[in-house]
Amino acid sequence: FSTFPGSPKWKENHLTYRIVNYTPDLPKESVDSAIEKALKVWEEVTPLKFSRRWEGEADIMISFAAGEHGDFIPFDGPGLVLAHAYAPGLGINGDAHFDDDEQWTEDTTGTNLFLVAAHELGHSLGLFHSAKPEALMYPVYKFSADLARFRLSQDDVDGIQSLYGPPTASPAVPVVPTKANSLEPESSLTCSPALSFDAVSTLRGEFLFFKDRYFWRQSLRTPEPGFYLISSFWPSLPSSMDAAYEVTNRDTVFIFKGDQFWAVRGHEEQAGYPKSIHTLGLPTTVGKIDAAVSDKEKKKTYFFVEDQYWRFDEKKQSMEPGFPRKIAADFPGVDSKVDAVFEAFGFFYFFSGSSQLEFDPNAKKVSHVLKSNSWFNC
Amino acid sequence: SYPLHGGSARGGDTDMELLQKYLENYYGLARGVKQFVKNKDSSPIVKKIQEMQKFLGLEMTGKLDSSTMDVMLKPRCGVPDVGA
Repeated sequence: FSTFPGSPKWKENHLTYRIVNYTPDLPKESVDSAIEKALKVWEEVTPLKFSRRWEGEADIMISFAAGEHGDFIPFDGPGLVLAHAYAPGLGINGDAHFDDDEQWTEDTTGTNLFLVAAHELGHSLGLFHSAKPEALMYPVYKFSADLARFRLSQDDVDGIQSLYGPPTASPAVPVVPTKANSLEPESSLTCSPALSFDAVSTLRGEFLFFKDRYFWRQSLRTPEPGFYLISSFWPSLPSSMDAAYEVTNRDTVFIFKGDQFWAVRGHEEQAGYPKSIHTLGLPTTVGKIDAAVSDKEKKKTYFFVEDQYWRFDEKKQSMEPGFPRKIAADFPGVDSKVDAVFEAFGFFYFFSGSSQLEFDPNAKKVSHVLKSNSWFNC
Repeated sequence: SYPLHGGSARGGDTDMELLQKYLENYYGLARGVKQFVKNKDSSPIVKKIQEMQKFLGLEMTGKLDSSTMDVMLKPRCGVPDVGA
């Protein structure tokens, strides 16, 4: 790794950022989410914390522009230069500029905004380029990056920690104090090829895998997942739950068991729960659901029950007409009972027993078959 | 910020012009001075080519070979690879 000449760095650990404008290539929520995830990459391995500004000056101003854009370093049209950023400091320093002549995407069919933003924000924090091809800070863009398994290289971590040191103790989601916040699972359990899950969900860029009274918490930036008692975070949630899903624009995870469901925001349990699943519009003939996932792009939530599914419109807050439909009809290749499902990087990941199906909703086909615990880097 | 004038080759730039721009933009090659001294391994541009090849993990031939050309044409970050 290397740092800018003179190793400029931010004096404060709490930095502000502002998304000044948006690319027409992606919905605003996708840009917001990509930038948040990119900042979290560095937050996870340093004491740094980022908060968003919506107007005025921020330490890191993020903008999209084409050609000449006022810093005497014009972009060059499609291809070649994708973006650039400035070392920590006042004014334009710390800012990141993205070439809007590129095709910015959430997946790797175009130029993946999350990957480029994570690299450019490395510059905004003081990293220069790395000569290691596996490093995020390597100057040449890697289209083939496997987003589902993205993580910083040791070189990137060494570089940023040479400027800011390692993270302080507190986890991203505050832990409710109990005697054993983080447990040590029976080591053969986490990497058992037979491992299956009751429910899975995203939570603020991390992944939660629920089983019995416990859950694994996997961040994209740390190789091993944390392992916790559900009750150490959310005392009133049930164990052996049926389903869980995150509605990102409400920053809320919904947890289902039997004909009831709960809501949590971070580690805070929301008042007024549990509610009956039938308040969502599921028929009374449905006594429980098997799995659920909310598509943040389409703002639709899918409830899977045996070989059928219902679709819920998050904007109208009502179940859509024309359902249930056969799962296999709209998710070809997802033929067996679904235990759990979440969405990541534009794919749906369906869990059934010890198997996991990566489903590409654009191609409408299963793109990978994996072990259920493939996210744990066994 | 770094004085990166005009990012990349667009239409018509010869390979050598592309190389010169790349080395000026990312490896601190002095701008604009006629750099090409035929067959002199000690020429500044050969040294810069070798510096680029070393940084990008290529064989340090000091020549504009095809694998070097391939990497130069790949999308990248606009920040230089070596600091002034």
